[in-house]
Amino acid sequence: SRLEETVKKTITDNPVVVYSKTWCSYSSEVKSLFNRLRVQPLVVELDQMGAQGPQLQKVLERLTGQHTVPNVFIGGKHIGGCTDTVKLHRKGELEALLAEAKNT
Amino acid sequence: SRLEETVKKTITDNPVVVYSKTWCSYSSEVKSLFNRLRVQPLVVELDQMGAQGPQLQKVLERLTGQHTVPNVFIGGKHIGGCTDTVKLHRKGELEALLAEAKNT
Ligand SMILES: N[C@@H](CCC(=O)N[C@@H](CS)C(=O)NCC(=O)O)C(=O)O
Ligand SMILES: N[C@@H](CCC(=O)N[C@@H](CS)C(=O)NCC(=O)O)C(=O)O
Ligand code: FES
Repeated sequence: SRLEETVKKTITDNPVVVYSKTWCSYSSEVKSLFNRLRVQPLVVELDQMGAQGPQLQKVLERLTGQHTVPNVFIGGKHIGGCTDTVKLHRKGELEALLAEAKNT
Repeated sequence: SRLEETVKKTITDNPVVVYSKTWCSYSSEVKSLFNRLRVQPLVVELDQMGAQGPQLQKVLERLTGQHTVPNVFIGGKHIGGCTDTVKLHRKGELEALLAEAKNT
């Protein structure tokens, strides 16, 4: 679908993408982790785009199997949610993924 | 209002009360903290009670100044949200509040 193509293009064209909801604390937590790492993700606030929000969430669920927010992509790869991203950071693996994504 | 009286009665009659939303991870986090402390809070899921949910949230905002979930009460006292409850636990103050609430 057109929306699916948009999502695929967004995650390919931007090193880090976070699909979020403005009022969700887990979404805020993952955004502030990237801030601390001096990374400027592309943030798409699903609750600020009217009817397209839920449609986008359905596309994300089809593409990733994940219907929850935050939904994080790095270097075009699906990372998962907040806990997944924080775990990678704790293991020191997030920085390598970010460095690799920046150079592509 | 009638709803305000209900909330006041609920927080007086139950040692620990958590106003929550089923799909919110911060609400789940505070519920699982109480679980780990072998405390059985009264949990009120605001998204499972139809139109009463948002009305209850307005009452909670009037009574506590807090419109967000989770909204935690111990021994009739307003504690705050997830981060507030976790902070008290880290400082070792949550157990004392819980012990005091149980005996009232
Ligand atoms: N472990 C996941 C949890 C994600 C999650 O449950 N997100 C909630 C909001 S905090 C959500 O999207 N809930 C909607 C639903 O469950 O339908 C993460 O860290 O991102
Ligand atoms: N620091 C607060 C954050 C509470 C919070 O922002 N809750 C969100 C859901 S995770 C909420 O109720 N958002 C609704 C809103 O902001 O209007 C806590 O730990 O409870
Ligand atoms: S909605 Fe509460 S943490 Fe996401």
